[in-house]
Amino acid sequence: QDNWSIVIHGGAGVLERDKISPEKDAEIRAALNFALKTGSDILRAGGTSMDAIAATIMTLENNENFNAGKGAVFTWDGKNEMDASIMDGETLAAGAVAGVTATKNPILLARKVMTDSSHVFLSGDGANKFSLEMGLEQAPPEYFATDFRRQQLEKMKSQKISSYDVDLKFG
Amino acid sequence: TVGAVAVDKNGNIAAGTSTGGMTGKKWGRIGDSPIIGAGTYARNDSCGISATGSGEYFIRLGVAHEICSRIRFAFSSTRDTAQANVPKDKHGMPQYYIHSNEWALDDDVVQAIADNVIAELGVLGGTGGIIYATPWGQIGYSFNTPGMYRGKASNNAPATVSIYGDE
Repeated sequence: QDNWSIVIHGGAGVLERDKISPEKDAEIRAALNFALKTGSDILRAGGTSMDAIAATIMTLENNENFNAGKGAVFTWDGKNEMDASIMDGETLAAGAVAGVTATKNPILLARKVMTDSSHVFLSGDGANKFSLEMGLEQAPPEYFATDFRRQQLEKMKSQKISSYDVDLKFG
Repeated sequence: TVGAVAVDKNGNIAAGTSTGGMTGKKWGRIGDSPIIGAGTYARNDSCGISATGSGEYFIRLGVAHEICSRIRFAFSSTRDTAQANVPKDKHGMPQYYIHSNEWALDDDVVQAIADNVIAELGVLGGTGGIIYATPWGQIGYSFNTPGMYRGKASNNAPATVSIYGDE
């Protein structure tokens, strides 16, 4: 059996040609291609689907064009609070985290919850502490924060528009 | 929000989702991304799903689990007739997910199930989309927004990435 497959997403919204510059379009396609290649290489070599999706999602978390990890959107209070989950279809094992603020790659923390705890879902300060105990790479607030996302929050507050407008109409 | 679903050479499906959530969120708001069954789900005998969009609606519908369940139920008739010949896994359960066209659901059926659940999401007022991968090799998307950053690849198809809805 040599069959393998992978599918990815980087978010949905009002993504129209006249709203995305050719340069940004190319940048995002390159990032998606890199993510696909990362996962495909693992699967082609006989790696597990768990390893493939974790590595794939990490590349997207590390790319500030996407709302995850570096480049995550801001809360009302000007912080970056991230959520992630992962599930193994063979065993139905699952792990999830919510409101984490310092783990560089939240998907790895979700996986650690799945593999190294007796729980499924950790949140907030507890999840942050678990991340430290697991020895996962940490990052300071300025790593996650980007000017583009800060401008989105400021636009939302100054124009009294909804988060729906910001997230779906403006990326 | 970002996500990935994969099927490896052993037929094992995994799904994951990661997000910063919603701009300007208050009160510790959490969407569907970290909720198993809403934004993420994987089960070897049906499918893997990762979702993106207005989380409250995905939670109410349990979108990821709903799609997987409908696929599992749709497969049941084929399963029942073929069960005697299906290899068993270590738990003694039929390995329907072994890559085999003999027991596969049609591509159109899988896509229709995903589209129907997203249509239902839209009726409730939700927007967004999902990616799916099945044990029979189908990979794809369904979304009700003008576009979705997305891509797919497999052992028998080259990698493709898309952004806009008409791609």
